[in-house]
Amino acid sequence: SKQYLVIGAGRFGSSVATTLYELGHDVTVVDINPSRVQEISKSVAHALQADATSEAALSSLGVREFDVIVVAIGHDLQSSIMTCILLIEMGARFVVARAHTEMHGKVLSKIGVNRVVFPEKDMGQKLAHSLSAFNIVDLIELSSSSNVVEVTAPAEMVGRSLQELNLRARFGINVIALRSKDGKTNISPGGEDIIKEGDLIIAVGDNKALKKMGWV
Amino acid sequence: SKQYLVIGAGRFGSSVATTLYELGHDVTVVDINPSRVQEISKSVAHALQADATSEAALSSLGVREFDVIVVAIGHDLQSSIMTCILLIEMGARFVVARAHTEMHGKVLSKIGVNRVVFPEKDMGQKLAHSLSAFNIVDLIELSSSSNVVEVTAPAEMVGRSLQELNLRARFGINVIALRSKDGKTNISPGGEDIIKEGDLIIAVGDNKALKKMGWV
Ligand SMILES: Nc1ncnc2c1ncn2[C@@H]1O[C@H](COP(=O)(O)OP(=O)(O)OP(=O)(O)O)[C@@H](O)[C@H]1O
Ligand SMILES: Nc1ncnc2c1ncn2[C@@H]1O[C@H](COP(=O)(O)OP(=O)(O)OP(=O)(O)O)[C@@H](O)[C@H]1O
Repeated sequence: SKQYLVIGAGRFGSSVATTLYELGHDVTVVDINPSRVQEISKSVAHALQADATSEAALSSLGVREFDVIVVAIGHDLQSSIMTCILLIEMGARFVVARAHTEMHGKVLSKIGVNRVVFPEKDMGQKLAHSLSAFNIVDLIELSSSSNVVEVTAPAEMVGRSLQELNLRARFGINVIALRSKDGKTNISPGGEDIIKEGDLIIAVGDNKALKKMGWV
Repeated sequence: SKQYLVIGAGRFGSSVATTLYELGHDVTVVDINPSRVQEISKSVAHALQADATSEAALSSLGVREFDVIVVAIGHDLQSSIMTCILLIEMGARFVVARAHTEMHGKVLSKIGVNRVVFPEKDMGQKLAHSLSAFNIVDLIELSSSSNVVEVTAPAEMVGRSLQELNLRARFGINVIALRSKDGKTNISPGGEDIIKEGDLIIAVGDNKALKKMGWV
């Protein structure tokens, strides 16, 4: 399991942090606002109050120890950019930052942020697609209540082909990738691909279906 | 094509509106702020300045004419709730509202909003899952650049089974549902299901893959 740092415990940051923690990872959250630190401390391993634009505060955190750092500071563009610059200068391995506008996103990419996300813009697009496509009620259900999961292949699936297992028809689960023990990833595997022991199954499905499988 | 009304042209509302418009729908956007109306008018059919909490303004819009109304007002909880109450009283057919907090969401559901969305919370969960699952770079690519599309079955696919077509292995496209001409929806179809003439194929895929198919 990996070590994650989330800076900024607004709705987006809190959601990233608590979900990662529920997935079994070691999550540290930093926020400048003590009441937000208090709130998030109920849902993650470590919550600390600090100003992420302070080089001293960041260096004491041990920025290089984390596999991924998520900068979820929202409206304060300057703080967001400054925090990212500091993290990158301190040797952060992988930085994901949430951007407020296209311009903000461009600046973040230019300073070396590895991945920029636009939560409101992306969800707006997803909602529009689901409202546009078929029976509105069905597809809104599907697109906002589905998840991507990664599970070790259960014993009863090992040695069987995806076609044989027919997870889609039987459980409404879509296998989008298989990753073997030696780390090779097979994206969009075909029906004839066989599940091997130690394979990680990466699947998309409705939350209810995933719960039934015990996969979420 | 359907008629959509989007109230509130922040980042979320603008994204919903412009995406729906790009998908070929008739989109009207309302915002109380004239500069936001100006900005969004470049990207949609109709943009109007109005206060959505005003019964007079809403009634002149012809609330019942719209297939779907999206209330994308952000921080102002009172305006969001009041707007939804007015819309429902005026006979709006399907209302989707974005909620700011869990409590806000509960209130909206109770007053009869058909679908409540939590953009920051949902994107936070999606990002967490993609950061947690396999090779970070692959899956972040996949989850934020994929889309749900709905297309009429092309002639060359009619009469063939999904297994035969093997869209996943050949193109990286996942068929998540089929809807026949008579309106029956088959969610998570099996490999032996045959594509019929006039079927609508609802699929998920990477944007590059979808572009190659000419499906987006
Ligand atoms: N310099 C900083 N150091 C640490 N945390 C910060 C700093 N600046 C802002 N934050 C925190 O980042 C969090 C998110 O920022 P903000 O509230 O501006 O965004 P938001 O748009 O409301 O977030 P969301 O949309 O995720 O709810 C806040 O909890 C805030 O206290
Ligand atoms: N009563 C109202 N009538 C019409 N539009 C309104 C009303 N109140 C707010 N709005 C508009 O709703 C839009 C979105 O609201 P707001 O800016 O509070 O949310 P936001 O959190 O910044 O949005 P986003 O996260 O989508 O960027 C704004 O453009 C604002 O002008």
